Amino acid sequence: EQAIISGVAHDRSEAKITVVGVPDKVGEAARIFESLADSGTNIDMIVQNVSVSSSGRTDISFTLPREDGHVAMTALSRLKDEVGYEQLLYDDRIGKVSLVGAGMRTHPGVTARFFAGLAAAGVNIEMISTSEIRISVIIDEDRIDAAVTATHQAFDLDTHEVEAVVYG
Amino acid sequence: EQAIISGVAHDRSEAKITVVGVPDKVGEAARIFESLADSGTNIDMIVQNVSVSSSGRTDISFTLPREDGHVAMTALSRLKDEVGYEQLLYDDRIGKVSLVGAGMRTHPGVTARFFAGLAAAGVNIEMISTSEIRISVIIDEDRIDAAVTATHQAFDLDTHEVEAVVYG
Ligand SMILES: C[C@@H](O)[C@H](N)C(=O)O
Ligand SMILES: C[C@@H](O)[C@H](N)C(=O)O
Repeated sequence: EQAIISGVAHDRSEAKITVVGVPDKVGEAARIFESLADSGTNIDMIVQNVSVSSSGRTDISFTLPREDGHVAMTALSRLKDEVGYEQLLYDDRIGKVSLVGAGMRTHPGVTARFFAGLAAAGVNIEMISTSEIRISVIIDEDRIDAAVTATHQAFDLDTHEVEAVVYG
Repeated sequence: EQAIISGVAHDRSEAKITVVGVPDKVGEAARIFESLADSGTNIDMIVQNVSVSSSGRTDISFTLPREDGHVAMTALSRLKDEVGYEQLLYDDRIGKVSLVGAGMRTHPGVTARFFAGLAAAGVNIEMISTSEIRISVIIDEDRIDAAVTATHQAFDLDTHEVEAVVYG
């Protein structure tokens, strides 16, 4: 199967919220996202990694439009006792950069090349979320242009090209 | 924009690896994925959440075919000094369940309903990774059938239906 890179997308309009120290038990994530849905906020990418510490807690982060930030934070703050998370973090100085394509699962070199390009440009990766058709990273908003340029270069993507076959 | 749920996918063939305590500095993720690419392992979903503790470290998890687990763990173990992570965790008792659709970003109630269905079935969510067209969770492999059934019920998806319009 070929991996095809169709382009680099970026988004400067988002903020991220991290619910820190959510007890890793059934129903906690549901409660959080029910509250957010009720508040009417749009949620883009959600990331939760495994709970690894002996605390039995993990963090849940998500991105959303900056204009929804206040409403989301208010809704989540009301859940503190019920959910029992440790703290809320809000960051509206983020950017999202995504490599968009297809068949990327069977071509791990694509991810490596994307991340190496970012590293060469001195861009720190704050969050990662991937699928077979999109590899997304959250970075500092001040690094968006550098990250997009680095990624175009890493894949020889002229900004006017529509598609490039990378491997096959 | 309508949110359309086209179905529930599940995968019993994967394992997950967590690189625990990766220093949150430029180039670390690149090194990890370069090593994995060189080892020939296929990588499916990658999740990294923000570094929130004062340790300046975060965890990077990914799923991969179980048959690639040994090769991946061997490759990563060689990086311990260079990357400076704290430990490697391997878990081949996982299942992936995904809600597949479109337009889910602007319908946060979809995520809430999915998670609430899992909670009602007593399924603990270990990892979350989402995009506009797919909401994926990693759970214990013994809970896959319960999770798939719960999700079909939550969205009134007969297992033979192709598509259901949920909101719009
Ligand atoms: C942390 C949170 O995802 C929890 N494991 C749940 O299932 O809701
Ligand atoms: C943790 C890891 O992703 C690191 N921030 C990097 O940019 O490589």
